[in-house]
Amino acid sequence: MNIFRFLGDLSHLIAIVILLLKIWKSRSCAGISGKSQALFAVVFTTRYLDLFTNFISFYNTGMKVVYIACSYAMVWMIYSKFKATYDGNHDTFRVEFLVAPTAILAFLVNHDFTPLEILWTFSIYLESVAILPQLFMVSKTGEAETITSHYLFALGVYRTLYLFNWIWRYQFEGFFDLIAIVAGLVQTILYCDFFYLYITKVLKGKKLSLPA
Amino acid sequence: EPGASKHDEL
Repeated sequence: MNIFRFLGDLSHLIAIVILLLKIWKSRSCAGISGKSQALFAVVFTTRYLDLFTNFISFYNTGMKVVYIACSYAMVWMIYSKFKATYDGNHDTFRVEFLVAPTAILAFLVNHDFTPLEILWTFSIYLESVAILPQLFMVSKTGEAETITSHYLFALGVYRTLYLFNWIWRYQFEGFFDLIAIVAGLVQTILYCDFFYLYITKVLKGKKLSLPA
Repeated sequence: EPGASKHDEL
């Protein structure tokens, strides 16, 4: 465990907690894409099936359980508890355009043609694009609440830190996982435009709004 | 070690 990986996991956790607290405290999930959150629940579920087959550490197991629990809590809040505030009219990204290609790719490009490994690969590919419905929603409405921006920023930082983690591991452990690295790169690139807006607008105290 | 069968990352 190096510092990049630990800070990456931490910012991932912070992102999720920010969003959970935002929804819970404001009793509203306005501006949040339920589709992205549902995709993340699928991502965690398909990736962490190794909870049943493979013990790595208490840290590893604990974080996996927390991520899964949080992702389902999020889906429950959006589609059940605070359903009335969910902005479904603006959450119109077609998720089949993400799920189908990533599923097909997971069958074609994987480390090992076994059910668990294919599901793991699928989750890596799907995670890299799962934020698109949320980014699409922001671009459609032309703005995001500041707290939603913080969430997106922390989530983007997480994968960026993982890139440094992979450089570190390659350098010092000779370890690399090409599937994770390529998908992680794609994922980070998707956040770049948002990073720019976040730094130039949100950090200067302005609400994130896109030019018309 | 390409082909990490043991995924230790989150």
